[in-house]
Amino acid sequence: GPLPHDNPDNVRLAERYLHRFYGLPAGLRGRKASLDAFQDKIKEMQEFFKLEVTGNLDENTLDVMQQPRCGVPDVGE
Amino acid sequence: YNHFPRKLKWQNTNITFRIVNYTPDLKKSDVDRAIRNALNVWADVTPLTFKKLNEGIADIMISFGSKEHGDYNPFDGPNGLLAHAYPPGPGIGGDTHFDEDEHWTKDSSTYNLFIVAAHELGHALGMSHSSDPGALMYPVYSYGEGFPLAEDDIEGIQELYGPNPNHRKVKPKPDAPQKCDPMLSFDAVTELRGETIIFKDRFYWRIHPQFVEPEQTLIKNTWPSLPNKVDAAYENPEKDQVFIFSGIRMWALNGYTLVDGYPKYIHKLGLPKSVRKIDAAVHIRETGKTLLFTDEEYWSYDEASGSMDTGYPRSIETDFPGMGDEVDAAAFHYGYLYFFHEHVQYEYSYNSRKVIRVLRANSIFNC
Repeated sequence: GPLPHDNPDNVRLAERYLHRFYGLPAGLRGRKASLDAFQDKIKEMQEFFKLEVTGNLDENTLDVMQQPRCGVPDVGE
Repeated sequence: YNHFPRKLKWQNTNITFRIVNYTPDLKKSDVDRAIRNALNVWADVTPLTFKKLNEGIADIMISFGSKEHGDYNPFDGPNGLLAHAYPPGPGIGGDTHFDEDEHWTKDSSTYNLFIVAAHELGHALGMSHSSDPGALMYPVYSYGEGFPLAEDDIEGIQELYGPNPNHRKVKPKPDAPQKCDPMLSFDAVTELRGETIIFKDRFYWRIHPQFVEPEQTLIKNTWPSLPNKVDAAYENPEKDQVFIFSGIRMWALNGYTLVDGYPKYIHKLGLPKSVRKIDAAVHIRETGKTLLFTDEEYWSYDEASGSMDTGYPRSIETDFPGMGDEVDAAAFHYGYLYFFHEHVQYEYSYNSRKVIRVLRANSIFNC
């Protein structure tokens, strides 16, 4: 099947997750700077959950993003 | 554990709270009890006291709402976001909101209001999220029985407010074991469809051949009906089943699904009633036998006939020379048996009947 990080739904879910819990700046992906920010935030989230820090939207990372949880951000103000 | 930036906390220890509205999922008295018990969890380990107000403005205003509910921090319908709370402070500080689109319960079915409230009130008192999967302040929901605070949570909240001067006796959950602790020992090791599952205390690590970093999870998060502690486990690839042992009971898993008809007593395998616990279990595909280790002896179970082989139990020390006489966990890979005992593992050649290497038990984690 398609790799997880290719699936646009997964990308949208990840963007919402990282925006809400890791302070990913809102804005359109596609520009290089925001792609880097996107990957940096994935790494931050993977580090927090002690997942393998790859910056990629792999299955384990998506797994955690889909689990029911508290709405308070994990990091930052 | 983590705190909010600037270590936000309440400046006095007498905190007021008010339950502004109620969920229709539970009786009003059940909601009152869940919130009170959730507050007591933190009061047990700090000097904090909580006084309920029935009107007016309290420090902690507790309410149920769905989607946009007045704080421009909307909920998202069923599942996903369950609740949120604000750090100590004036106005919205300390306020705690529950997503009314969830189904709130007082048992293990989702979502237990007491557990979620205890977590959110941790925020309302100044705790941020913890990355310890066994801590109450871990961001992902998990249901657990008993006192919900782990040592990690208690250290965090006492750093803000100090201990309870009356030293109420509490039994906190032990923190999650650290994979690179040199003294780490294992409870059980098994394969599960190509992954390696390692059980330790309330947790298990899952090692996927394609991922370097093992993933640590609460056992009950994946298998709610399994006990908090596993003694032994093995996979029978022919049946595509993993067998889990704890005390005199055993469970069969088909992937992550529990097989009907379990748990069963381990004596159904043909073990005598005197055996009360299996220390380790390992299936050897080439012979179709499963070895079950108890104290200094081991048994051989023939999977095809579903019966115990005659002539057992036999002495571990006699048949597996070169390693101690007790085993915590065992695994079999490519003709080698791996016996784990305390912080050591022995790589044992099944064919040449001798120990080939002695490694640290957690060398499997590439520490």
